[in-house]
Amino acid sequence: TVGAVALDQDGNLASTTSTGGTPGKAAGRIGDSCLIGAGCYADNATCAISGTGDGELLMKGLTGYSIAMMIDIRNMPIQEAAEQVIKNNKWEGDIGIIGIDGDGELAIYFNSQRMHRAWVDKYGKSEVHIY
Amino acid sequence: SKIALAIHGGAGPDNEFIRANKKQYKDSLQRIANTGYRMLKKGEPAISVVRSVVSMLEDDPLFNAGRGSALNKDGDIEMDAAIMNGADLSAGGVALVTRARNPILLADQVRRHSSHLLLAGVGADNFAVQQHIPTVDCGYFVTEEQRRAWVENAIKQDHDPYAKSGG
Repeated sequence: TVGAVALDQDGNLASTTSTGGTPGKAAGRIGDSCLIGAGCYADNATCAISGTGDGELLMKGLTGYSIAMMIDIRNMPIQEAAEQVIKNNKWEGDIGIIGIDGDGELAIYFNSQRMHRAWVDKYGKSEVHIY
Repeated sequence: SKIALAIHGGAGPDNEFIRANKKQYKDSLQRIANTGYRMLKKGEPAISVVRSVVSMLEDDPLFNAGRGSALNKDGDIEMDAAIMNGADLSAGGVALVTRARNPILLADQVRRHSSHLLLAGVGADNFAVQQHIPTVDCGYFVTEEQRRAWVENAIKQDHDPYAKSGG
């Protein structure tokens, strides 16, 4: 799975996610990457999120939308919202997200052994990691 | 005005292929993230930047999307993708796609030129042709690494039918 989130000069947010799916999946299995609110979500009022991991968990937990709601209703910073949603998810398995809010704050969080990720923050500082 | 961008190439268990290709993964992620950031600095809208950088990731056979996609139980390619614009809450998704060279471009066609949110299977493949999205033979998507992983998985499942299917 691959994904991107961005904040542009006009203060707009956007998100994309794309995947070949889980290796060895049953024919016809659809994952979270194409479901708005699960593996892909963006709303200028809250955040842009792209998710990855065990798709069934992000679908059952509506991960992208849940993080946006934590920001909207509890006024939570995006990193804290992401950690809360992933730590409190009800099922065992791998979840990773990247997120960004209207102030350019990034959220990068995963509970798996690795997540391939790179970013350039609002200060122009870039990083790339796998583990 | 602040600009910022983040990309990912998937999360899950570590494996030998990842460890053997760490530098290639990092170089590719760094190059694509920098390209996206330069687009933002030039004033490109976030929606076209995220669409562009994910299509670059789909073109890179290292990642499980587009070329380099994982194979399903039958050894076939079925790809999913979605895009959403925070400015107007427009969104589009495609599932079980087998022909569009870049599924994310097809998802964006659903967002901009369809009254639906998600198109799947043959309908999504036909929509790619209607919208003149580049399509390829599904063999284009299959890499040696994913083929090898599929064989390994099939053998494991054969010997142990209850083995958890990959992922």
